[in-house]
Amino acid sequence: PHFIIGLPDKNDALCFNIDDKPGTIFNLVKDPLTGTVVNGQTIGDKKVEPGSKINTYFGRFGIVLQKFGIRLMVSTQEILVSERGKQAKLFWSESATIKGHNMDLQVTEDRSLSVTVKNSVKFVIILHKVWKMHPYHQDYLGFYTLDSHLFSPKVHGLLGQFYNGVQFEVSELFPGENEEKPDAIMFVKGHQLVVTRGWQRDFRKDVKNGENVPCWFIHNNGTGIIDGELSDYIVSGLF
Amino acid sequence: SVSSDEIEVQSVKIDCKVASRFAHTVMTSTALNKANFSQEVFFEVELPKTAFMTNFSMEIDGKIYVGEVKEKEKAKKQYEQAVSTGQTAGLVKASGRKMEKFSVSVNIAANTSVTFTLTYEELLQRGFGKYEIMIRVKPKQPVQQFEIVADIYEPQGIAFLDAHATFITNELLPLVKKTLTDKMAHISFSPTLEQQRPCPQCGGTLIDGDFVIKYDVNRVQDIGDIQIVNGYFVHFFAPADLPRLPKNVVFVIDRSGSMYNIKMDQTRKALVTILTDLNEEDHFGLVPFDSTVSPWRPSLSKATPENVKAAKEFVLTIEAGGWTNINEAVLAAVNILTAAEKNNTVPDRSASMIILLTDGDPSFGVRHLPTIQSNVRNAIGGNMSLFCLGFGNDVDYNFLDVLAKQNDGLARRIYEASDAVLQLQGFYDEVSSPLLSEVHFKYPENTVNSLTSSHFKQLFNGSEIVVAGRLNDLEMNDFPVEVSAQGLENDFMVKGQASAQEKSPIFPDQEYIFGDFTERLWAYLTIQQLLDKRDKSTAEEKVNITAKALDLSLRYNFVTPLTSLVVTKPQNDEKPEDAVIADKLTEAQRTDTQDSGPTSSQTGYRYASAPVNTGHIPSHRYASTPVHSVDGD
Repeated sequence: PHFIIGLPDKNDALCFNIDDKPGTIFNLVKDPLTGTVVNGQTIGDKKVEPGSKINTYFGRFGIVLQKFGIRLMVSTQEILVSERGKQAKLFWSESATIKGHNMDLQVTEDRSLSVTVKNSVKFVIILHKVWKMHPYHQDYLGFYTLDSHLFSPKVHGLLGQFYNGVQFEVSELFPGENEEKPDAIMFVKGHQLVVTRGWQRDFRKDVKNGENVPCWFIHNNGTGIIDGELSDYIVSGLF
Repeated sequence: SVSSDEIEVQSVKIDCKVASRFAHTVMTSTALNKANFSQEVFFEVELPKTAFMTNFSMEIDGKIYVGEVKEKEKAKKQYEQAVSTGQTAGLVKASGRKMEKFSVSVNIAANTSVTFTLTYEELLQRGFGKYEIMIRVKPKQPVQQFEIVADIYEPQGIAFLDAHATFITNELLPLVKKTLTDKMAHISFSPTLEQQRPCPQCGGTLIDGDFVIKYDVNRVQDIGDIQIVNGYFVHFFAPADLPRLPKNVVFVIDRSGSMYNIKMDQTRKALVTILTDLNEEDHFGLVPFDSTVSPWRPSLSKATPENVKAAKEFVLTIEAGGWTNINEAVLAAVNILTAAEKNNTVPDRSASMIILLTDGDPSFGVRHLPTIQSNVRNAIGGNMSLFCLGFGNDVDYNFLDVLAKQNDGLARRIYEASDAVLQLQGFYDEVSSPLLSEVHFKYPENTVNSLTSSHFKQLFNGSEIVVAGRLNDLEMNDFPVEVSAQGLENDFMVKGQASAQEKSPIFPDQEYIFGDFTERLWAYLTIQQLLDKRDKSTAEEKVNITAKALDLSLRYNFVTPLTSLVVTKPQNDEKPEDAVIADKLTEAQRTDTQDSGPTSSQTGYRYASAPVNTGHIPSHRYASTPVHSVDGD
């Protein structure tokens, strides 16, 4: 999966990829003060040509908003919602709107799920539908957090650690491996990293083609930009 | 193309991949400037005029300059200052009858290499029972690594495969390697440096001409072959073993003064052969015209041996002189066909057509072109097809093209050359055997959208109808299909079910056949049809149609008549970087008839030179609301 960290104060963005074995569950957001947890489980391609790189994507998300008694399990097949004991099962194949006690939920057929928590965060999950007979790829999901400033200062996780901003500086550009994408040195979190100026795609408006987001790309699974190591974010279950 | 011996062409590679008739060709060439001074290197390649360029790049000393497809008007505006200074030359020019030439030059520093890469795509059209891939190669000097590779994948199975080249000698023949396995074909040609030379110590190269691959696919099912891939479908329709329909054809022949001598003689010769080839079930008429219109007979004649003999004798008496009265001549032909249908003198199940041959603009009678088009359209009323042959360079091709398209036909340019007789006969052969008329394709309305044309006036023997569209639901892997038409004895009606087949990947690196090729085929076909439709629509409709075609051209990176390819290139110390523009030519712009290249009087080609921003850091567009996300691509 590719991560994009929007930094509006700097009018810039950071991005990195995370790849591990398909099936791994990562903690994306953990906010002990609001009781919010977002975990995501990866899936791989249906088939991988021998010797080629294994790409992974998120196939399931488990979301808990403890303060509001909300629990969501979103997969490429279905959406299970429970709020204070009430449960509902929704499918991507039908548009639906649920107005809950503290949460509004809107499914746009085969496209997106928007979850708005009262006086709190809003997030969007995008369904990337892939032709069923595609020999390599399968459906996968994207997760977009809006209003991330509403989390507490203690928020952490692969995405959450950036919700309160990140300080960095970038040196002059110099030619990199790809002539179209120059490199630079980034000073961040006490590290000096070689980063590359590139693009990643935001699929909220155009689920098929996405919109290019210029960003500083951090190599090696985000090493140096994420706190600790990737393995620190691996959890045993979705909830 | 090199300017001195001190430039060495190191490699030329032409890589063509075809999946279900959609061809994707990449031409790559690397040259090294061995001199200790900078030199100009030219990259000149020819591509089929039916193709759309999709990409061009130059890599110089590790730096890549990539062409960008932009809206033509915007590109023009961007560089209009340069254009206005009179720096006009063409990056794309007509070249012969089937090709257009893309050429760009760049100044290369001493001991520096340059790699040019041009990519283009086209939907191969079936004609005379085969598809043809034409690759023109003229490397000008022996090349260290020369390679033509073609991979063809046709899910219907490949019926035959042939590859030959105009420059092939007995020595080179064994180097053309062909492998054919049911659905896949691989063709390669890779002569060594020595094998490219005419003789061991000779200069020059044998490799100069056309490398042509021809093949056809197996045809079994009536419904045709429908492929569903990734939310798009394409339907290829050319059923086997259909009896031909009788045709009712009126030849409208320009005998005005400008046809005098060679053109008139070639027309007579072609007509004699064409008349000989008529079937006895066919009906025909002849309408020679200059200022006056003088039909051979007032009504259609059955193509009996006696009538054909009499017609041939008449044809030989046609002499050139006078003005050009196209309006009256075509209307006379329409009247003859209409009367025959009314009087039931032609079979119920038959195809009616007019073939107009002219070499100039209307100069007598109604001369206002839109009025002629309107008159003809109203008279024909969708009841017959009109094919227009523009003979030579003095015709208003655009006028004939629109006239034909408005009446379910097509226009063709006949080049003034010694083989004009063969060209005329060739065109006639293409349309002489209608198999079906009024062919309608029906797909469930709630299942598909963005359909390309689904009604065709005729299906001709040896050709193929292609319809493509999008599925409303990506998950949908089957849907019903219905094709109806008029056949010789009965109404042709077939119903079937289109269903996606699990297929093994053929080009795994590019995921070519499962990636977006069906979608690109759909986009290519849609753009072609929108451009055709645009030509015959009202001003109001034209705006919408143009917008749609432009949007698709930009979205799929096709260089069409609405877009331009803007290429940035390094120049010299005074002008650090320049931009040049490549446009797609329209048929009306292809006035050149010589294979040797364009003439200086050609219009429609532009060369612009202006500074461009080559900064590598993308400009920022990020929203002020922070968005943190994780997704895949």
